[in-house]
Amino acid sequence: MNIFRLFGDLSHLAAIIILLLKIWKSRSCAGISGKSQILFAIVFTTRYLDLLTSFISLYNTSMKMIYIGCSYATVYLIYAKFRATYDGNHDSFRVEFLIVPVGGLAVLINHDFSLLEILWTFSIYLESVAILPQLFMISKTGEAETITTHYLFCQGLYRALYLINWIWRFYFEGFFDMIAIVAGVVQTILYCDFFYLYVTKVLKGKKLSLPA
Amino acid sequence: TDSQSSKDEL
Repeated sequence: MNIFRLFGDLSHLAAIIILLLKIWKSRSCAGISGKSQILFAIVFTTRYLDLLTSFISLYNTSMKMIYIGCSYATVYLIYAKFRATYDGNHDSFRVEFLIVPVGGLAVLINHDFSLLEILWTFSIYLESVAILPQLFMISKTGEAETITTHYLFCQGLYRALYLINWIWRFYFEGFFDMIAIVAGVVQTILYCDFFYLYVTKVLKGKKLSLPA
Repeated sequence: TDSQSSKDEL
């Protein structure tokens, strides 16, 4: 464990908690893409099946349980409890265009052709594009609530910090996982446009609104 | 293999 991975995990945890609290407190999921949240629930489910087979550490196990629990709770709030506030018209990204290619790639390019490894690889590839429905929705509505931009910033920062963690681990431990690194680079690049808007607008107190 | 140790990451 190094400082970059720790702060990456804390940033990810913050993102998940911010979103859950935003929906719970405002009793509304306006502006939130339910499709992205379903993809994240799939990412955690397929990646953390090793909860059933191996124990790494209390930290590892508890964080995985929290991620899975919060992601399913968020999906439940969006599609069940506060479904009346769900903006289905703007959440129209075709996720099958993500899941099918990612599934195919996971079967073709992986470290080991075993079920757990292919599911893990699928989860890594899916996570790199899981935010697209949310970014697409913001481009369609042309704006995002400030709390949603903080959620997105933490979500994007987490994998950026993981990239630094992988540089650190390569340099100090001689370890690298090309699949995780390439997917992590793609994932972080997808946030660049948002990062620019976040820094130039939200951090200056303005509302994030895209030129419609 | 190297990928095993990336399983200790979240």
